[in-house]
Amino acid sequence: MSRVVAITNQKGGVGKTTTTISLGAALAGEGRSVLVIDLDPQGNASTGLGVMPEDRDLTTYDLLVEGADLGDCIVGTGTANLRIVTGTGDLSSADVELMGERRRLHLLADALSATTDDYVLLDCPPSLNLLTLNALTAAGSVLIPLQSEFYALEGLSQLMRTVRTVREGPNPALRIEGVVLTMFDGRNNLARQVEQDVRAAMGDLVFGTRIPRNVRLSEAPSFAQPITEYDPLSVGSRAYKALAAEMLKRHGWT
Amino acid sequence: MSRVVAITNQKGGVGKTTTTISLGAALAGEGRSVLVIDLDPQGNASTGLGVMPEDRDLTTYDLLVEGADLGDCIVGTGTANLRIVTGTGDLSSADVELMGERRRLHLLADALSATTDDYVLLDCPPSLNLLTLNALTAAGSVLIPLQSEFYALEGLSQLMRTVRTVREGPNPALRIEGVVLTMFDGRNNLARQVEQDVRAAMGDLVFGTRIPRNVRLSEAPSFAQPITEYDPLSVGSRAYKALAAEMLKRHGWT
Ligand SMILES: Nc1ncnc2c1ncn2[C@@H]1O[C@H](COP(=O)(O)OP(=O)(O)OP(=O)(O)O)[C@@H](O)[C@H]1O
Ligand SMILES: Nc1ncnc2c1ncn2[C@@H]1O[C@H](COP(=O)(O)OP(=O)(O)OP(=O)(O)O)[C@@H](O)[C@H]1O
Ligand SMILES: [Mg+2]
Ligand SMILES: [Mg+2]
Repeated sequence: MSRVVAITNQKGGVGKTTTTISLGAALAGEGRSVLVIDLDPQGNASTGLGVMPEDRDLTTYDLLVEGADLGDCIVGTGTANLRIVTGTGDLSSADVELMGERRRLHLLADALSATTDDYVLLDCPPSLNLLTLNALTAAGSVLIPLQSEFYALEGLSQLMRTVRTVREGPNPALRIEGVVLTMFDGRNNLARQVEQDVRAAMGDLVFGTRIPRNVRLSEAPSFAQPITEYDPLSVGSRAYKALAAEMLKRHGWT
Repeated sequence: MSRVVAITNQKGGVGKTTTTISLGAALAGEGRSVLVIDLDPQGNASTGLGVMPEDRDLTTYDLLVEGADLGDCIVGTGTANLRIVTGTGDLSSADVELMGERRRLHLLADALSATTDDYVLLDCPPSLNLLTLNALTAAGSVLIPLQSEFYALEGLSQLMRTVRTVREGPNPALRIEGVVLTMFDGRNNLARQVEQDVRAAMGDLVFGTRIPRNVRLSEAPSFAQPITEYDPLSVGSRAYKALAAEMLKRHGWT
C-alpha cells in the first residue's frame, strides 16, 4: 500500500523541492522504496536528482496529458531506492490543454493507481493550479513546507481552504501529514514568532523537526546530489533524516 | 509617458514582491508617481503596502476579467506618490476564465493605456501563466530579480525564452530593464559563483547594485510598511534606494 504525499505550498521558494529531494533520499536511505513525481514546469527536482533536461524522455507531461504508462515514465536516480518521473517546461500549458477533459482533476490519481513504492512524493509548483489540484486529489496526505517568514504565514490559510475544498470534493481521504518549518534561523525574532503562531494554530500537525537554514542544502543541487550524499554530516542532512524518522514512526515503520 | 516595468521570474521566492514594493517606494521617495499592479493571487504586494484583504474592493481581477475602469481600481497606500491595484485569490482562475477571450494577452495593456503615472510596476506570480504573459505584453521592459542560488540560475534561460517569444509576438517593444541580484551574501561561494556566471552571460544588463540579505526586509511586511519607512537606515533600504537611483539615471530623470 503506497503512501502518496503531496509536498505543496503556493508561496514560492519555501523549500518544496528541497524537502521532496532530501526527505525522499532520507526515506530511501532507511530502505523504503521512493518515487518522486516532478509536477513543476521548472523541473528543479529532476535536476536536483541528476536527470539532465536532455535525458527526460517520457515525463510527467506525458503521464498526464498523453496518457503514457507510469512504468515507461519512471527513471532511476543516483540514489538507491529512489526513482523519479521528471518535469519539463511543457507542463506549464497543462491547465489549458486539459480544460475539456472530464477527469482532469483525477489524471494523476488514475496514473498512480498502479504504483508499488512505499512512498510517492509529489513536488508541486508554486501555485494552486490544476497540477497542484491533481496532486491533492491523488495524495493520501499533504506535507506543507513553511518558511518562517511573514508572507509564507499569510498564504497558509489560503492553502488550508484549498485542502478543505479538495477533501469535500474529489478526495475525501486527504489528510494533513504536517507542517515542517524550513530555513529556520532561531536567532531571528520573526522566525521564532512565526513558529509560535503556527504551533498555536496547528498544534501537533507541526513536525517537531525544524529544518535550519544551511548553505550546504543550496549547494547540493549544483552537484546533482541529495544532501544525504553531498554532505551527510551537515545540519541540513541530519535535519531531513530526523524528519524522515519522525514520519516513519508515525506510519508504523519502526 | 509612463514606464511600465514587469517584475518577474517564474522561480518562487526570489524577491519579486519585495523588489516591487521597495523599488516602488524608493522611486516615490524621489518624487516620481508610482502605480503598483498586484498580479499575484497571493496578494503579497497589497498586504506589504498595507491594504488588508477586506479593503480590496475593485481589484486586478475586476480590471482584467470584469473590465472595470482603471481609475476605479486604484487605491492609495501609506506612502506618498505610491498607489496600487490590489491582488486577490480569484486571480488564480484567470487562465481558465479568459480562455475564450480573443484579446486575452492584451487585457492588461489595454487597461493601462490610460495611466499617467511615471512608473507602473507589475508584481508577477511565480509562473509563466496568462497573468505573467499579460504583464510581459503590457510592459515596456522587464526587471528580473535573481536569487544567487543554483535553481534560480537554471530558470533564467526558460524566462529569457519566454521574453523572446513575447517580443516576437504581442509586444515587439519589450526590452530587458535588467537583472538584479537579490538576497546576496558575498561570504557564500555559491553566490559569488552565480554572480560571476550571470555577469559573464548578461553583461551590462546586470545592475551594479546588489540587494544584500537583510532581515529588516523580511520584517517590514508584518508592519505593512515598505523598507524605506520601516527602517530607512538599513542596508536593505539603502540598496533599494541605490537601485532606484541607478534606474532613474538610465531613464534620464537625474
Ligand atoms: N534549509 C535551507 N537552507 C538553505 N537554503 C535552502 C534551504 N532549503 C532550500 N534552500 C534553497 O532555497 C531556495 C528555495 O528552495 P526550493 O527551490 O526548494 O523551494 P521551492 O518551494 O521548491 O521553490 P519554488 O516555489 O520555486 O518551487 C533554493 O535555492 C534552495 O536551494
Ligand atoms: N534581501 C532580502 N533579505 C532578506 N529577506 C528577503 C529579501 N528579499 C526578500 N526577502 C524575504 O524572502 C521571502 C521571499 O521574498 P518575496 O516574497 O519578495 O519573493 P517573491 O519572488 O515575490 O515570492 P513569490 O514567488 O512567492 O511571489 C519573503 O519572506 C521576503 O520577506
Ligand atoms: Mg520547487
Ligand atoms: Mg511575490
